[in-house]
Amino acid sequence: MSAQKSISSFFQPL
Amino acid sequence: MFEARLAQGTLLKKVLEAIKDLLNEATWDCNENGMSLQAMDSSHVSLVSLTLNAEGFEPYRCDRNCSLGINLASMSKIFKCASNEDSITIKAGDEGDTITYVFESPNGDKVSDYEMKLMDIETDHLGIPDTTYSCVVKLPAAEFQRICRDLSQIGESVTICCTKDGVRFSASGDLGSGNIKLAQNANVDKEDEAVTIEMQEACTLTFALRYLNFFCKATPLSPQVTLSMSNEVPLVVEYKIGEMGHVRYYLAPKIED
Repeated sequence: MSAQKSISSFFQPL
Repeated sequence: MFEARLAQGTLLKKVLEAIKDLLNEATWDCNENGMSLQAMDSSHVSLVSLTLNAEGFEPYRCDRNCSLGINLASMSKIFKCASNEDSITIKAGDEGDTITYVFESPNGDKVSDYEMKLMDIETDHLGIPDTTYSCVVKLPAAEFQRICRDLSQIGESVTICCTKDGVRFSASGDLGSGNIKLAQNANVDKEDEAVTIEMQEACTLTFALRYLNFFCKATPLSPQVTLSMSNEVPLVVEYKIGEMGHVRYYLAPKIED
């Protein structure tokens, strides 16, 4: 099984 | 006052088709440099970043920076009322809560205008750092669309394995498995049909096909698509928008539990 990470966990809010 | 006219209105119609199934609503940020949009899909798995440079419009006027909150499904509905040959002008006043689209036929005999309500959208912009990717694959956009569609028959995810020899797309599911290998072929007669790979380091990543199929809605925008990958970071799928900009989709890789 594989899990999907949120895209926002890779980029910092501006 | 914001006003931007694009003679080749069909490009804007294609831009809308490329994002409207992934994003319900988004904010267009307008400044003197052009129009841009950044938004995550509702499940926050992917991010869309779109740029249309001011130079691509004639005329382009943006007296002060503005943010136009738009329901993209509504915008797409209205853009369907424009013919492919029409020019499209987008207008917004400084204080108004509406946006106006004007469609004009090439000989100017038919002019239509549509007004649409703007929305208040809370947007958090994410900083996307400049990244050097391990593998950058360029391939015909139609080929990538075909691969994503075909492998969706097999499984929910695709594993992309990129080496200097080529790129392999693999999927597996209850019925079995499938692999599609593309070799590098930079020497083909037509540039648009080339598959090219720039590789610093081989990489293998797995992505949800559901999202890649959404990204492939941008296929009519560009003959080629660029996939930029590094292990454990989001994939970037980029389509050029004529000479005037680009749409980039970012998708987080799937990770083993």
